[in-house]
Amino acid sequence: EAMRAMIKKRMSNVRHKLAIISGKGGVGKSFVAASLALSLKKRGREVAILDADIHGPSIPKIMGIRGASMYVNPQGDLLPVISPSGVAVISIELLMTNPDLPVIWRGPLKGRAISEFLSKVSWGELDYLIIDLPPGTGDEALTVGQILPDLSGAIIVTAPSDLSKIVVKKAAIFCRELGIRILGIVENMSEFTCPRCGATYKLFGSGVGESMAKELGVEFLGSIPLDPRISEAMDRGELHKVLELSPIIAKSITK
Amino acid sequence: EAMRAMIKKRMSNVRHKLAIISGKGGVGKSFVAASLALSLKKRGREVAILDADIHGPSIPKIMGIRGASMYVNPQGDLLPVISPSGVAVISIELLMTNPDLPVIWRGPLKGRAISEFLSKVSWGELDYLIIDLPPGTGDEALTVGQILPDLSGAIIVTAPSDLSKIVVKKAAIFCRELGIRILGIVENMSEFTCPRCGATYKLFGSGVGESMAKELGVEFLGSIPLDPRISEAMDRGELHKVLELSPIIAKSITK
Ligand SMILES: Nc1ncnc2c1ncn2[C@@H]1O[C@H](COP(=O)(O)OP(=O)(O)O)[C@@H](O)[C@H]1O
Ligand SMILES: Nc1ncnc2c1ncn2[C@@H]1O[C@H](COP(=O)(O)OP(=O)(O)O)[C@@H](O)[C@H]1O
Ligand SMILES: [Zn+2]
Repeated sequence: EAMRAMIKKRMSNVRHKLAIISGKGGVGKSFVAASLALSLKKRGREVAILDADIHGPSIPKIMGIRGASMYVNPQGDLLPVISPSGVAVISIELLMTNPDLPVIWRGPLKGRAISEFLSKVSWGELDYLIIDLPPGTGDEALTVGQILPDLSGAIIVTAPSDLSKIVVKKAAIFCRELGIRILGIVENMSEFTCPRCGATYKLFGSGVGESMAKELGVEFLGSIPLDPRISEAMDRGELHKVLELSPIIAKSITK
Repeated sequence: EAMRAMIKKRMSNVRHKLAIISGKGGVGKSFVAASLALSLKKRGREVAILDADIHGPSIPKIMGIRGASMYVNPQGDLLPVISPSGVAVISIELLMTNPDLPVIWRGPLKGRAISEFLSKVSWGELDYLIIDLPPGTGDEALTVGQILPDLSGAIIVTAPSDLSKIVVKKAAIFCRELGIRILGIVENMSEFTCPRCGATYKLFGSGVGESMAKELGVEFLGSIPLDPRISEAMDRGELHKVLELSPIIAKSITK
Protein backbone atom coordinates (compact mmCIF):
# COMPACT_ATOMS: atom_id res chain seq x y z
CA GLU A 1 0.00 0.00 0.00
CA ALA A 2 1.08 3.65 0.37
CA MET A 3 3.40 2.83 3.28
CA ARG A 4 5.42 0.33 1.20
CA ALA A 5 5.76 2.81 -1.66
CA MET A 6 6.96 5.43 0.82
CA ILE A 7 9.52 3.03 2.33
CA LYS A 8 10.77 2.10 -1.14
CA LYS A 9 11.25 5.77 -1.96
CA ARG A 10 13.06 6.48 1.31
CA MET A 11 15.29 3.46 0.92
CA SER A 12 16.22 4.21 -2.69
CA ASN A 13 19.23 6.28 -1.56
CA VAL A 14 20.50 3.61 0.82
CA ARG A 15 23.05 1.28 -0.82
CA HIS A 16 23.42 -1.50 1.81
CA LYS A 17 20.96 -2.47 4.54
CA LEU A 18 22.39 -4.82 7.18
CA ALA A 19 20.45 -6.38 10.06
CA ILE A 20 22.28 -7.44 13.24
CA ILE A 21 20.37 -10.30 14.84
CA SER A 22 20.90 -12.87 17.58
CA GLY A 23 17.57 -13.99 19.05
CA LYS A 24 19.17 -14.09 22.50
CA GLY A 25 19.63 -10.96 24.55
CA GLY A 26 22.91 -9.88 26.13
CA VAL A 27 25.24 -11.55 23.59
CA GLY A 28 26.53 -8.21 22.27
CA LYS A 29 24.23 -7.38 19.33
CA SER A 30 24.19 -3.63 20.08
CA PHE A 31 27.95 -3.70 20.64
CA VAL A 32 28.53 -5.31 17.21
CA ALA A 33 26.00 -3.01 15.48
CA ALA A 34 27.58 0.15 16.94
CA SER A 35 31.16 -1.07 16.31
CA LEU A 36 30.32 -1.90 12.70
CA ALA A 37 28.77 1.54 12.15
CA LEU A 38 31.76 3.32 13.73
CA SER A 39 34.29 1.29 11.70
CA LEU A 40 32.43 2.05 8.46
CA LYS A 41 32.26 5.75 9.32
CA LYS A 42 36.02 5.74 10.03
CA ARG A 43 36.55 4.50 6.47
CA GLY A 44 34.66 7.48 5.10
CA ARG A 45 31.27 5.83 4.49
CA GLU A 46 27.93 7.51 5.20
CA VAL A 47 26.26 5.40 7.91
CA ALA A 48 23.06 5.35 9.99
CA ILE A 49 21.86 2.97 12.73
CA LEU A 50 18.20 2.09 13.31
CA ASP A 51 17.70 0.93 16.92
CA ALA A 52 14.77 -1.47 16.45
CA ASP A 53 14.75 -2.48 20.13
CA ILE A 54 11.57 -0.74 21.27
CA HIS A 55 11.69 -2.05 24.86
CA GLY A 56 15.43 -1.81 25.50
CA PRO A 57 16.92 0.87 23.23
CA SER A 58 20.62 1.18 24.06
CA ILE A 59 22.11 2.64 20.85
CA PRO A 60 21.71 6.32 21.93
CA LYS A 61 23.71 5.65 25.11
CA ILE A 62 26.41 3.66 23.27
CA MET A 63 26.75 6.41 20.66
CA GLY A 64 26.98 9.12 23.32
CA ILE A 65 23.67 10.88 22.53
CA ARG A 66 21.36 9.72 25.34
CA GLY A 67 18.87 12.51 26.09
CA ALA A 68 19.02 14.03 22.57
CA SER A 69 15.80 14.34 20.54
CA MET A 70 14.72 13.62 16.98
CA TYR A 71 12.76 16.38 15.30
CA VAL A 72 10.31 16.60 12.42
CA ASN A 73 11.05 19.12 9.64
CA PRO A 74 8.35 21.36 8.07
CA GLN A 75 7.79 18.74 5.31
CA GLY A 76 6.96 16.11 7.98
CA ASP A 77 10.18 14.12 7.67
CA LEU A 78 11.63 12.60 10.85
CA LEU A 79 15.29 13.65 11.15
CA PRO A 80 17.92 11.34 12.67
CA VAL A 81 20.22 12.57 15.45
CA ILE A 82 23.83 12.84 14.25
CA SER A 83 26.15 11.41 16.93
CA PRO A 84 29.59 12.97 17.66
CA SER A 85 31.22 10.34 15.38
CA GLY A 86 29.03 11.41 12.47
CA VAL A 87 26.87 8.24 12.49
CA ALA A 88 23.13 9.08 12.22
CA VAL A 89 20.91 7.41 14.84
CA ILE A 90 17.18 6.62 14.92
CA SER A 91 15.75 5.24 18.17
CA ILE A 92 12.41 5.26 20.00
CA GLU A 93 14.31 6.66 22.98
CA LEU A 94 15.08 9.85 21.00
CA LEU A 95 11.34 10.51 20.72
CA MET A 96 10.63 10.24 24.43
CA THR A 97 10.49 13.23 26.75
CA ASN A 98 11.68 10.93 29.58
CA PRO A 99 14.00 8.16 28.30
CA ASP A 100 13.83 6.36 31.68
CA LEU A 101 10.21 5.35 31.19
CA PRO A 102 9.47 1.87 29.84
CA VAL A 103 7.65 1.50 26.54
CA ILE A 104 4.79 -0.80 27.58
CA TRP A 105 3.40 -1.71 24.18
CA ARG A 106 1.91 -4.88 22.73
CA GLY A 107 2.98 -6.26 19.35
CA PRO A 108 0.90 -4.19 16.90
CA LEU A 109 2.20 -0.87 18.25
CA LYS A 110 5.79 -2.10 18.01
CA GLY A 111 5.35 -3.13 14.40
CA ARG A 112 3.79 0.26 13.67
CA ALA A 113 6.70 2.14 15.25
CA ILE A 114 9.23 0.27 13.08
CA SER A 115 7.29 0.91 9.87
CA GLU A 116 6.89 4.58 10.80
CA PHE A 117 10.66 4.85 11.20
CA LEU A 118 11.28 3.24 7.83
CA SER A 119 8.69 5.39 6.01
CA LYS A 120 8.96 8.77 7.76
CA VAL A 121 12.70 9.15 8.37
CA SER A 122 14.65 11.23 5.88
CA TRP A 123 17.72 9.06 5.67
CA GLY A 124 19.52 11.03 2.92
CA GLU A 125 22.30 9.41 0.87
CA LEU A 126 23.64 6.44 2.83
CA ASP A 127 26.24 3.79 2.08
CA TYR A 128 25.07 1.63 4.99
CA LEU A 129 21.97 1.38 7.16
CA ILE A 130 22.65 -0.89 10.18
CA ILE A 131 19.55 -2.26 11.93
CA ASP A 132 20.00 -3.42 15.55
CA LEU A 133 17.22 -5.96 16.14
CA PRO A 134 15.91 -6.80 19.65
CA PRO A 135 16.02 -10.33 21.09
CA GLY A 136 13.31 -12.71 19.88
CA THR A 137 11.69 -13.46 16.51
CA GLY A 138 8.58 -11.36 17.07
CA ASP A 139 6.98 -8.16 15.82
CA GLU A 140 10.07 -6.00 15.37
CA ALA A 141 12.13 -8.59 13.47
CA LEU A 142 9.10 -9.67 11.40
CA THR A 143 8.26 -6.09 10.41
CA VAL A 144 11.84 -5.38 9.33
CA GLY A 145 12.10 -8.67 7.44
CA GLN A 146 8.74 -8.26 5.70
CA ILE A 147 8.67 -4.59 4.73
CA LEU A 148 12.27 -3.64 4.05
CA PRO A 149 12.92 -4.16 0.33
CA ASP A 150 16.18 -5.84 -0.61
CA LEU A 151 17.83 -6.21 2.80
CA SER A 152 21.50 -6.94 1.89
CA GLY A 153 21.74 -9.52 4.66
CA ALA A 154 22.09 -10.25 8.37
CA ILE A 155 25.07 -10.72 10.67
CA ILE A 156 24.32 -13.16 13.48
CA VAL A 157 25.91 -12.57 16.90
CA THR A 158 26.31 -15.39 19.40
CA ALA A 159 27.96 -15.87 22.79
CA PRO A 160 29.98 -19.08 23.28
CA SER A 161 27.46 -21.00 25.46
CA ASP A 162 25.22 -23.85 24.29
CA LEU A 163 22.31 -21.92 25.73
CA SER A 164 23.05 -19.02 23.36
CA LYS A 165 23.64 -21.39 20.47
CA ILE A 166 20.15 -22.90 20.77
CA VAL A 167 18.39 -19.52 20.72
CA VAL A 168 20.69 -18.05 18.07
CA LYS A 169 20.02 -21.02 15.79
CA LYS A 170 16.36 -20.02 15.83
CA ALA A 171 17.36 -16.59 14.52
CA ALA A 172 19.24 -18.26 11.66
CA ILE A 173 16.19 -20.33 10.74
CA PHE A 174 14.10 -17.16 11.00
CA CYS A 175 16.38 -15.49 8.41
CA ARG A 176 16.08 -18.49 6.13
CA GLU A 177 12.28 -18.48 6.39
CA LEU A 178 12.11 -14.78 5.49
CA GLY A 179 14.66 -15.11 2.69
CA ILE A 180 17.26 -12.91 4.45
CA ARG A 181 20.85 -13.81 3.43
CA ILE A 182 23.12 -14.65 6.38
CA LEU A 183 26.40 -12.78 5.80
CA GLY A 184 28.21 -14.53 8.63
CA ILE A 185 28.45 -15.31 12.35
CA VAL A 186 30.38 -13.37 15.00
CA GLU A 187 31.15 -14.98 18.36
CA ASN A 188 31.42 -12.41 21.14
CA MET A 189 32.84 -12.66 24.71
CA SER A 190 34.78 -15.72 23.62
CA GLU A 191 37.52 -15.54 26.24
CA PHE A 192 38.94 -13.37 28.98
CA THR A 193 42.67 -12.94 29.52
CA CYS A 194 43.73 -12.05 33.07
CA PRO A 195 45.73 -8.79 32.78
CA ARG A 196 47.84 -9.75 35.80
CA CYS A 197 48.94 -13.31 35.03
CA GLY A 198 47.99 -13.81 31.37
CA ALA A 199 45.83 -16.89 32.00
CA THR A 200 43.00 -17.17 29.47
CA TYR A 201 39.50 -18.37 30.39
CA LYS A 202 36.58 -19.39 28.22
CA LEU A 203 33.96 -18.01 30.63
CA PHE A 204 30.90 -19.13 28.69
CA GLY A 205 32.08 -22.19 26.77
CA SER A 206 33.78 -22.40 23.37
CA GLY A 207 33.57 -23.24 19.69
CA VAL A 208 29.88 -22.33 19.28
CA GLY A 209 30.41 -19.67 16.58
CA GLU A 210 32.55 -21.88 14.41
CA SER A 211 30.39 -24.99 14.75
CA MET A 212 27.24 -23.01 13.99
CA ALA A 213 28.82 -21.45 10.91
CA LYS A 214 29.66 -24.97 9.65
CA GLU A 215 26.17 -26.27 10.46
CA LEU A 216 24.50 -23.40 8.59
CA GLY A 217 27.04 -23.28 5.73
CA VAL A 218 27.87 -19.61 6.34
CA GLU A 219 31.11 -17.77 7.04
CA PHE A 220 32.55 -17.57 10.54
CA LEU A 221 33.63 -13.93 10.76
CA GLY A 222 35.68 -14.48 13.92
CA SER A 223 35.52 -14.00 17.66
CA ILE A 224 35.83 -11.01 20.01
CA PRO A 225 37.32 -11.31 23.51
CA LEU A 226 35.49 -10.28 26.67
CA ASP A 227 37.32 -7.11 27.71
CA PRO A 228 36.21 -4.78 30.55
CA ARG A 229 37.41 -1.80 28.49
CA ILE A 230 34.62 -2.58 25.99
CA SER A 231 31.86 -2.51 28.60
CA GLU A 232 33.30 0.67 30.09
CA ALA A 233 33.51 2.37 26.69
CA MET A 234 29.90 1.44 25.94
CA ASP A 235 28.70 2.87 29.26
CA ARG A 236 30.56 6.10 28.50
CA GLY A 237 29.46 6.39 24.87
CA GLU A 238 33.12 6.13 23.76
CA LEU A 239 33.14 2.88 21.77
CA HIS A 240 35.17 4.58 19.03
CA LYS A 241 38.15 4.53 21.42
CA VAL A 242 38.30 0.70 21.68
CA LEU A 243 37.51 -0.38 18.11
CA GLU A 244 40.96 -1.93 17.81
CA LEU A 245 39.93 -4.52 20.46
CA SER A 246 37.63 -6.15 17.90
CA PRO A 247 39.56 -6.31 14.61
CA ILE A 248 37.12 -8.79 13.10
CA ILE A 249 34.44 -6.10 12.87
CA ALA A 250 36.38 -4.28 10.16
CA LYS A 251 36.95 -7.63 8.41
CA SER A 252 33.21 -8.29 8.24
CA ILE A 253 32.68 -4.92 6.56
CA THR A 254 34.08 -6.08 3.28
CA LYS A 255 31.32 -8.67 3.03
CA GLU B 1 -14.50 -13.56 31.42
CA ALA B 2 -14.40 -17.38 31.48
CA MET B 3 -10.60 -17.44 31.05
CA ARG B 4 -10.04 -15.31 34.17
CA ALA B 5 -12.35 -17.50 36.24
CA MET B 6 -10.46 -20.56 35.02
CA ILE B 7 -7.08 -18.99 35.91
CA LYS B 8 -8.37 -18.08 39.35
CA LYS B 9 -9.44 -21.67 39.93
CA ARG B 10 -6.12 -23.09 38.72
CA MET B 11 -4.15 -20.66 40.83
CA SER B 12 -6.13 -21.25 43.99
CA ASN B 13 -3.77 -24.08 45.01
CA VAL B 14 -0.62 -22.04 44.41
CA ARG B 15 0.59 -20.24 47.53
CA HIS B 16 3.28 -17.89 46.17
CA LYS B 17 3.68 -16.61 42.60
CA LEU B 18 7.02 -14.93 41.90
CA ALA B 19 8.01 -13.24 38.62
CA ILE B 20 11.69 -12.95 37.68
CA ILE B 21 12.13 -9.89 35.48
CA SER B 22 14.97 -7.79 34.10
CA GLY B 23 13.93 -6.03 30.89
CA LYS B 24 17.42 -6.64 29.47
CA GLY B 25 18.38 -9.99 27.99
CA GLY B 26 21.46 -11.95 28.97
CA VAL B 27 21.76 -10.65 32.56
CA GLY B 28 20.95 -14.06 34.08
CA LYS B 29 17.17 -14.07 34.56
CA SER B 30 16.76 -17.73 33.63
CA PHE B 31 19.76 -18.62 35.80
CA VAL B 32 18.22 -16.87 38.83
CA ALA B 33 14.73 -18.34 38.15
CA ALA B 34 16.08 -21.89 37.86
CA SER B 35 18.42 -21.50 40.86
CA LEU B 36 15.57 -20.17 43.00
CA ALA B 37 13.32 -23.07 42.02
CA LEU B 38 16.03 -25.65 42.74
CA SER B 39 16.90 -24.09 46.12
CA LEU B 40 13.23 -24.09 47.13
CA LYS B 41 12.81 -27.71 46.05
CA LYS B 42 15.88 -28.67 48.10
CA ARG B 43 14.12 -27.24 51.16
CA GLY B 44 11.18 -29.54 50.56
CA ARG B 45 8.79 -27.07 48.89
CA GLU B 46 6.59 -27.98 45.91
CA VAL B 47 7.78 -25.80 43.02
CA ALA B 48 6.99 -25.19 39.34
CA ILE B 49 8.58 -22.87 36.75
CA LEU B 50 6.66 -21.20 33.93
CA ASP B 51 9.04 -20.31 31.08
CA ALA B 52 7.25 -17.25 29.66
CA ASP B 53 9.99 -16.60 27.07
CA ILE B 54 8.13 -17.65 23.92
CA HIS B 55 10.98 -16.76 21.50
CA GLY B 56 13.95 -17.92 23.58
CA PRO B 57 12.81 -20.67 25.98
CA SER B 58 15.86 -21.92 27.88
CA ILE B 59 14.37 -23.38 31.06
CA PRO B 60 13.95 -26.95 29.66
CA LYS B 61 17.65 -27.08 28.76
CA ILE B 62 18.75 -25.62 32.13
CA MET B 63 16.55 -28.12 34.00
CA GLY B 64 17.88 -31.05 31.94
CA ILE B 65 14.63 -31.90 30.11
CA ARG B 66 15.20 -30.48 26.59
CA GLY B 67 13.33 -32.64 24.11
CA ALA B 68 10.69 -33.80 26.61
CA SER B 69 7.00 -33.17 25.88
CA MET B 70 4.01 -31.87 27.81
CA TYR B 71 0.83 -33.90 27.42
CA VAL B 72 -2.87 -33.29 27.82
CA ASN B 73 -4.84 -35.63 30.09
CA PRO B 74 -8.32 -36.98 29.19
CA GLN B 75 -9.98 -34.07 31.04
CA GLY B 76 -8.13 -31.59 28.78
CA ASP B 77 -5.61 -30.40 31.40
CA LEU B 78 -2.08 -29.58 30.23
CA LEU B 79 0.42 -31.49 32.39
CA PRO B 80 3.82 -30.02 33.30
CA VAL B 81 7.01 -32.03 32.74
CA ILE B 82 8.64 -33.04 36.04
CA SER B 83 12.42 -32.45 35.82
CA PRO B 84 14.93 -34.83 37.48
CA SER B 85 15.14 -32.46 40.49
CA GLY B 86 11.37 -32.69 41.02
CA VAL B 87 10.63 -29.13 39.83
CA ALA B 88 7.67 -29.04 37.41
CA VAL B 89 8.31 -27.14 34.15
CA ILE B 90 5.96 -25.49 31.62
CA SER B 91 7.50 -24.12 28.43
CA ILE B 92 6.41 -23.54 24.82
CA GLU B 93 9.44 -25.62 23.83
CA LEU B 94 7.88 -28.70 25.48
CA LEU B 95 4.92 -28.43 23.08
CA MET B 96 7.02 -28.36 19.92
CA THR B 97 7.81 -31.43 17.85
CA ASN B 98 11.11 -29.77 16.84
CA PRO B 99 12.49 -27.52 19.61
CA ASP B 100 15.10 -26.06 17.22
CA LEU B 101 12.49 -24.19 15.21
CA PRO B 102 11.88 -20.50 16.00
CA VAL B 103 8.47 -19.38 17.20
CA ILE B 104 7.73 -16.58 14.73
CA TRP B 105 4.67 -15.04 16.33
CA ARG B 106 3.39 -11.50 16.66
CA GLY B 107 2.20 -10.11 20.00
CA PRO B 108 -1.41 -11.38 20.16
CA LEU B 109 -0.37 -15.03 19.74
CA LYS B 110 2.23 -14.69 22.47
CA GLY B 111 -0.28 -13.22 24.91
CA ARG B 112 -2.66 -16.07 24.03
CA ALA B 113 -0.01 -18.72 24.70
CA ILE B 114 0.70 -17.29 28.17
CA SER B 115 -2.98 -17.15 29.12
CA GLU B 116 -3.49 -20.69 27.80
CA PHE B 117 -0.68 -21.88 30.06
CA LEU B 118 -2.15 -20.16 33.08
CA SER B 119 -5.70 -21.44 32.45
CA LYS B 120 -5.11 -24.94 31.04
CA VAL B 121 -2.22 -26.25 33.09
CA SER B 122 -3.04 -28.50 36.02
CA TRP B 123 -0.53 -27.10 38.51
CA GLY B 124 -1.61 -29.18 41.50
CA GLU B 125 -0.72 -28.08 45.03
CA LEU B 126 2.26 -25.71 44.81
CA ASP B 127 4.16 -23.68 47.38
CA TYR B 128 5.86 -21.60 44.67
CA LEU B 129 5.25 -20.83 41.01
CA ILE B 130 8.32 -19.08 39.52
CA ILE B 131 7.68 -17.18 36.25
CA ASP B 132 10.73 -16.52 34.06
CA LEU B 133 9.81 -13.46 31.98
CA PRO B 134 11.50 -12.67 28.62
CA PRO B 135 13.40 -9.40 27.99
CA GLY B 136 11.24 -6.36 27.26
CA THR B 137 8.00 -4.93 28.66
CA GLY B 138 5.73 -6.28 25.94
CA ASP B 139 3.01 -8.86 25.44
CA GLU B 140 4.33 -11.66 27.66
CA ALA B 141 5.07 -9.46 30.71
CA LEU B 142 1.83 -7.49 30.24
CA THR B 143 -0.27 -10.65 30.04
CA VAL B 144 1.30 -12.10 33.19
CA GLY B 145 0.97 -8.79 35.06
CA GLN B 146 -2.63 -8.22 34.00
CA ILE B 147 -4.22 -11.66 34.31
CA LEU B 148 -2.41 -13.36 37.17
CA PRO B 149 -4.36 -12.67 40.35
CA ASP B 150 -2.35 -11.72 43.44
CA LEU B 151 1.21 -12.09 42.12
CA SER B 152 3.31 -12.16 45.32
CA GLY B 153 5.98 -9.98 43.73
CA ALA B 154 8.91 -9.73 41.35
CA ILE B 155 12.65 -10.20 41.75
CA ILE B 156 14.63 -7.93 39.44
CA VAL B 157 17.91 -9.21 37.99
CA THR B 158 20.56 -6.80 36.70
CA ALA B 159 24.13 -7.06 35.41
CA PRO B 160 26.62 -4.48 36.75
CA SER B 161 26.82 -2.24 33.62
CA ASP B 162 25.14 1.19 33.22
CA LEU B 163 23.67 -0.15 30.01
CA SER B 164 21.86 -2.89 31.96
CA LYS B 165 20.86 -0.46 34.69
CA ILE B 166 19.00 1.79 32.23
CA VAL B 167 16.95 -1.05 30.75
CA VAL B 168 16.40 -2.78 34.08
CA LYS B 169 15.08 0.45 35.58
CA LYS B 170 12.35 0.36 32.96
CA ALA B 171 11.33 -3.07 34.26
CA ALA B 172 11.10 -1.63 37.77
CA ILE B 173 8.84 1.20 36.58
CA PHE B 174 6.81 -1.40 34.65
CA CYS B 175 6.25 -3.31 37.93
CA ARG B 176 5.19 -0.13 39.68
CA GLU B 177 2.74 0.74 36.90
CA LEU B 178 1.13 -2.71 37.09
CA GLY B 179 1.07 -2.73 40.87
CA ILE B 180 3.54 -5.62 41.16
CA ARG B 181 5.53 -5.54 44.42
CA ILE B 182 9.31 -5.52 43.92
CA LEU B 183 10.75 -8.06 46.40
CA GLY B 184 14.37 -7.06 45.74
CA ILE B 185 17.23 -6.72 43.26
CA VAL B 186 19.90 -9.30 42.47
CA GLU B 187 23.12 -8.25 40.70
CA ASN B 188 24.57 -11.06 38.62
CA MET B 189 28.03 -11.51 37.02
CA SER B 190 29.39 -8.93 39.42
CA GLU B 191 33.02 -9.99 39.38
CA PHE B 192 35.36 -12.67 38.15
CA THR B 193 38.22 -14.03 40.22
CA CYS B 194 41.14 -15.49 38.28
CA PRO B 195 41.57 -19.08 39.55
CA ARG B 196 45.32 -18.93 38.89
CA CYS B 197 46.40 -15.69 40.53
CA GLY B 198 43.39 -14.63 42.58
CA ALA B 199 43.03 -11.18 40.95
CA THR B 200 39.42 -10.00 40.90
CA TYR B 201 37.89 -8.11 37.97
CA LYS B 202 34.61 -6.22 37.66
CA LEU B 203 34.12 -7.17 34.00
CA PHE B 204 30.96 -5.15 33.43
CA GLY B 205 31.20 -2.30 35.91
CA SER B 206 30.11 -2.19 39.56
CA GLY B 207 27.67 -0.97 42.17
CA VAL B 208 24.62 -0.93 39.89
CA GLY B 209 22.51 -3.38 41.93
CA GLU B 210 23.05 -1.56 45.18
CA SER B 211 22.50 1.93 43.76
CA MET B 212 19.33 0.85 41.98
CA ALA B 213 17.96 -0.73 45.15
CA LYS B 214 18.51 2.56 46.96
CA GLU B 215 16.97 4.58 44.13
CA LEU B 216 13.86 2.41 44.08
CA GLY B 217 13.63 1.96 47.84
CA VAL B 218 13.76 -1.85 47.63
CA GLU B 219 16.03 -4.47 49.14
CA PHE B 220 19.38 -5.33 47.57
CA LEU B 221 19.43 -9.14 47.82
CA GLY B 222 23.11 -9.39 46.97
CA SER B 223 25.44 -10.18 44.11
CA ILE B 224 26.54 -13.35 42.32
CA PRO B 225 30.01 -13.77 40.82
CA LEU B 226 30.66 -14.64 37.17
CA ASP B 227 31.88 -18.23 37.36
CA PRO B 228 32.50 -20.47 34.32
CA ARG B 229 31.22 -23.44 36.34
CA ILE B 230 27.75 -21.80 36.34
CA SER B 231 27.61 -21.46 32.56
CA GLU B 232 28.87 -25.02 32.16
CA ALA B 233 26.30 -26.39 34.60
CA MET B 234 23.50 -24.55 32.78
CA ASP B 235 24.60 -25.96 29.43
CA ARG B 236 24.61 -29.49 30.93
CA GLY B 237 21.29 -29.14 32.79
CA GLU B 238 23.15 -29.63 36.11
CA LEU B 239 22.57 -26.31 37.88
CA HIS B 240 21.69 -28.19 41.08
CA LYS B 241 25.41 -29.07 41.37
CA VAL B 242 26.58 -25.43 41.66
CA LEU B 243 23.88 -23.87 43.84
CA GLU B 244 26.45 -23.16 46.55
CA LEU B 245 28.13 -20.65 44.15
CA SER B 246 25.18 -18.28 44.62
CA PRO B 247 24.32 -18.29 48.33
CA ILE B 248 22.20 -15.14 48.00
CA ILE B 249 19.56 -17.11 46.11
CA ALA B 250 18.64 -19.08 49.21
CA LYS B 251 18.62 -15.80 51.18
CA SER B 252 16.08 -14.24 48.85
CA ILE B 253 13.80 -17.20 49.35
CA THR B 254 12.80 -16.17 52.81
CA LYS B 255 11.33 -12.99 51.36
N1 LIG C 1 33.25 -8.15 24.05
C1 LIG C 1 32.74 -7.59 25.14
N2 LIG C 1 33.54 -7.39 26.21
C2 LIG C 1 33.02 -6.86 27.35
N3 LIG C 1 31.74 -6.50 27.53
C3 LIG C 1 30.91 -6.68 26.49
C4 LIG C 1 31.35 -7.23 25.26
N4 LIG C 1 30.28 -7.28 24.42
C5 LIG C 1 29.22 -6.79 25.11
N5 LIG C 1 29.60 -6.42 26.35
C6 LIG C 1 28.72 -5.93 27.44
O1 LIG C 1 27.70 -6.88 27.61
C7 LIG C 1 26.43 -6.25 27.77
C8 LIG C 1 25.50 -6.71 26.66
O2 LIG C 1 25.89 -6.18 25.41
P1 LIG C 1 24.79 -5.64 24.36
O3 LIG C 1 25.55 -5.18 23.16
O4 LIG C 1 23.87 -4.72 25.04
O5 LIG C 1 24.04 -7.01 24.02
P2 LIG C 1 22.64 -7.21 23.27
O6 LIG C 1 22.45 -6.08 22.34
O7 LIG C 1 22.84 -8.54 22.60
O8 LIG C 1 21.62 -7.29 24.39
C9 LIG C 1 26.69 -4.75 27.75
O9 LIG C 1 26.72 -4.30 29.07
C10 LIG C 1 28.05 -4.61 27.10
O10 LIG C 1 28.74 -3.55 27.64
N1 LIG D 1 26.81 -15.90 37.35
C1 LIG D 1 27.07 -16.42 36.16
N2 LIG D 1 28.29 -16.90 35.91
C2 LIG D 1 28.60 -17.40 34.68
N3 LIG D 1 27.74 -17.47 33.65
C3 LIG D 1 26.50 -17.00 33.85
C4 LIG D 1 26.09 -16.45 35.10
N4 LIG D 1 24.80 -16.08 34.99
C5 LIG D 1 24.41 -16.36 33.72
N5 LIG D 1 25.43 -16.92 33.04
C6 LIG D 1 25.46 -17.31 31.61
O1 LIG D 1 25.09 -16.14 30.88
C7 LIG D 1 24.16 -16.47 29.83
C8 LIG D 1 22.87 -15.69 30.07
O2 LIG D 1 22.17 -16.17 31.18
P1 LIG D 1 20.57 -16.34 31.15
O3 LIG D 1 20.17 -16.85 32.48
O4 LIG D 1 20.17 -17.09 29.94
O5 LIG D 1 20.14 -14.81 31.01
P2 LIG D 1 18.71 -14.20 30.62
O6 LIG D 1 17.68 -15.18 31.06
O7 LIG D 1 18.70 -12.89 31.37
O8 LIG D 1 18.76 -14.01 29.12
C9 LIG D 1 23.97 -17.97 29.89
O9 LIG D 1 24.79 -18.55 28.89
C10 LIG D 1 24.45 -18.37 31.26
O10 LIG D 1 25.04 -19.61 31.24
ZN1 LIG E 1 45.33 -14.18 36.83
